[in-house]
Amino acid sequence: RFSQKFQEVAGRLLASEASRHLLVFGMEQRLPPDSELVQAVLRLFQEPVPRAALRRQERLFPRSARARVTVEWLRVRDDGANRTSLIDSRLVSLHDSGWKAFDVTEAVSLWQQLSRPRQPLLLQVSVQREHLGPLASEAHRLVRFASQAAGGSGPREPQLELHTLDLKAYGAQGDCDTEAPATEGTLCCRQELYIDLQGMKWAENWVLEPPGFLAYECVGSCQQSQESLPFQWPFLGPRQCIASETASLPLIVSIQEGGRARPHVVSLPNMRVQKCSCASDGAPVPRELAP
Amino acid sequence: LSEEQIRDSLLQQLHLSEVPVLDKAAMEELVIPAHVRAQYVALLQRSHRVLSRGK
Repeated sequence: RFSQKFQEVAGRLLASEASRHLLVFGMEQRLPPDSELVQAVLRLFQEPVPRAALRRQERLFPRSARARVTVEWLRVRDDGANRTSLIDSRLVSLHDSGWKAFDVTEAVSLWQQLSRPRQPLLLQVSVQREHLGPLASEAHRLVRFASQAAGGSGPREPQLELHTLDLKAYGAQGDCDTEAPATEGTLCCRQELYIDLQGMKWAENWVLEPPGFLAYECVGSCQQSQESLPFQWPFLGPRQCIASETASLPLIVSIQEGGRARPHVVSLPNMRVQKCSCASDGAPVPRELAP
Repeated sequence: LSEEQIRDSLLQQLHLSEVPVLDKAAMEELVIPAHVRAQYVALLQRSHRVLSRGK
């Protein structure tokens, strides 16, 4: 309404009346130090809706008997402000009951990137209307998940299932044994590879420094996980030995300027392998967290 | 890491389409000034620091 360029548009606020639950998981020591998180699954038990309530709902709103369930990762920043990241959102039917699984791998991956001491993993589960509007279904009022029983653990309380791989067996093995040459059976490791710049014809008279460099390469194979995961990611490839961290290479080259040669420093990215890892093509990549 | 990858990366960094032809005699007389060498050494040290610090 404060803009001169647009005509004022009147709107109506339609309350979503979401019900919200905050799940708190103490995560320290749950993920062993030499392990890689493959998948994290949040399991919530959807309580059955009483028959009478179901009949009333069907009579009043015959077309919709669903509600939207959204899982968000909640992070309390250093300044006390809350920040949420959407993890999963889906429609659930009122007619359903029993365990519902949500893929929360991204939330746990993000939590792992927090600096220590880490806060507990906070997952916010909200149940909202499927649609907004005057004739919107009230189904969301009837979707309920079992919570933790007071004073103890109940069979239907929320569960967090962590699928991990032991990196000693499934990860890269650091630097290769210089005494033993890499064979087909070698597990993923970083092998020395000297690049001789002086021996390259095109580099003659052009590259002044260095005469060569230790680039390293990743060799060997990775053990494949045989475990059947609750969520099958369709685009996930096999675990491969790849360069997961690289460093740049500074060079002094001669450039032609005003009819004469002049030395110039240039830095080439990703020329030296710092670390090799076993990784699946298509796996979620942990992102850098903003402060 | 192949020879072509290194050459192409260098060409890209210098915004060149092909390897420059430089006079060998002129190159032999070329002296690397101290400030250029210092810049090179600083970059080398920085990349080694990253290497030793790890992830």
